[in-house]
Amino acid sequence: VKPRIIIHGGAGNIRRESMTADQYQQYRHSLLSILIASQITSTDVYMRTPKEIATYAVVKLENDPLFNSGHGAVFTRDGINELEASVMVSRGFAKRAVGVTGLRTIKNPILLAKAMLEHGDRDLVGNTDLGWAAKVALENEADDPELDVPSAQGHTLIHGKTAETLAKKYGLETVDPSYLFTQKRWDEHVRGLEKEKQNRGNATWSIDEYIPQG
Amino acid sequence: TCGAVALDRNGVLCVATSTGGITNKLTGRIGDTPVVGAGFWAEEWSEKGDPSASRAPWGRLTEYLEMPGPIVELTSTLRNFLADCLPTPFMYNPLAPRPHPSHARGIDIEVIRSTAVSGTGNGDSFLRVAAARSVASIARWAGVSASDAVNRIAGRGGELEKSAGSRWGKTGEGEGGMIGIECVIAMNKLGTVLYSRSEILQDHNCAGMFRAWIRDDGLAEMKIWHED
Repeated sequence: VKPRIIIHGGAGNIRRESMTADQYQQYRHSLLSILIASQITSTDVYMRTPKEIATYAVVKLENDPLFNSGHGAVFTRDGINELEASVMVSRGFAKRAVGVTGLRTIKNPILLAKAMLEHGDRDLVGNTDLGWAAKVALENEADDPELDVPSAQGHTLIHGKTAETLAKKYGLETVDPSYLFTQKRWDEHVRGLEKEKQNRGNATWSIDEYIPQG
Repeated sequence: TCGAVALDRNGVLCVATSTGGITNKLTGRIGDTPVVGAGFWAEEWSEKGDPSASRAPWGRLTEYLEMPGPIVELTSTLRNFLADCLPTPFMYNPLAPRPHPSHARGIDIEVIRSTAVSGTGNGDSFLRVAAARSVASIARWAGVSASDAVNRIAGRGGELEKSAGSRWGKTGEGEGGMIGIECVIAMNKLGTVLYSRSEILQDHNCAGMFRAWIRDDGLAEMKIWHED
């Protein structure tokens, strides 16, 4: 079968007339460069599995402030970033799917979902040959008692603090919440709340501009 | 939200999705992205039996079986490699062996289909209709192509839009889109791949969706609007 890849960066009230040529070129450049980088990665003998390729592409999208995830994520009503991610494979993992939610200090939530998927296989079917994530977790577990929490086991959807502790256990990069902040998203957050206060619409969507819906 | 769906040459699919959620959501609100079957789904299933009685995209399989061609015994990996070198989307592989006449009627042919989708838009609507899993279920049980199923869920007038009722276009309810990949592999009893096809899936019912993919001819394409 011919290998394939497709990526997306969000959908919503993205009107042609409200997008400037510069903005269009920014999105175009980001999407195409991330796509082509992922395509090139797929030819790398170590990155051949679709799990590696898809999560590689999403990590790049998370690091790009144009898109509503990771750096550049939207704010809740309280002005907090709460991130979510998921990964699912059609064949080869007993665990099949993982979701993580309520994350505030993880730089790349998709890597946590990926590590949980791999780790789950160790718990469900005793498969210990899981690659670097599992090995790092074992090392971290040994030398930091705080990380000696039960592993993700067969769990599929994990929220908040426990998920963040697991991320540390797997050696994933944690950041200060301020890393996720971008002025553009903050302005959208403030504008929405003000609009709602003045009864000019609700705070999560606008007919005039693209407000990320997730 | 951002997402990616990748397919490797063994037909394995992976969908990865990440998001900050809805702007000004309640703190603690959980959207569709981490919820299995709502914002993401990947599934593989087998369809046995006579594909000649099957639905539209498999019609060509019967044609393929009828085609004359030299019988050459190659290992399935090598055949796959050769098949990928030929022009797509319809891959005719003259080097593939013709199945033994007893297979000709497709009785021993197993069709393995798989699809993976990632959703983006108002997550609460995706949750209300379990959008991602519905796409795979429609493709699997209604015998239609996955791109048709994506259209029925995320296209204009699809389930997402219907779930928003009168609020569609006013509150962002029901607004969104989906991307994905479908893969079809037909094998005979010997495990010989007779036919394989993969297709990019994408549709949205709102004004636009940021997406990019590698086309059949290997070129990268980016789109925001339907009529880009």
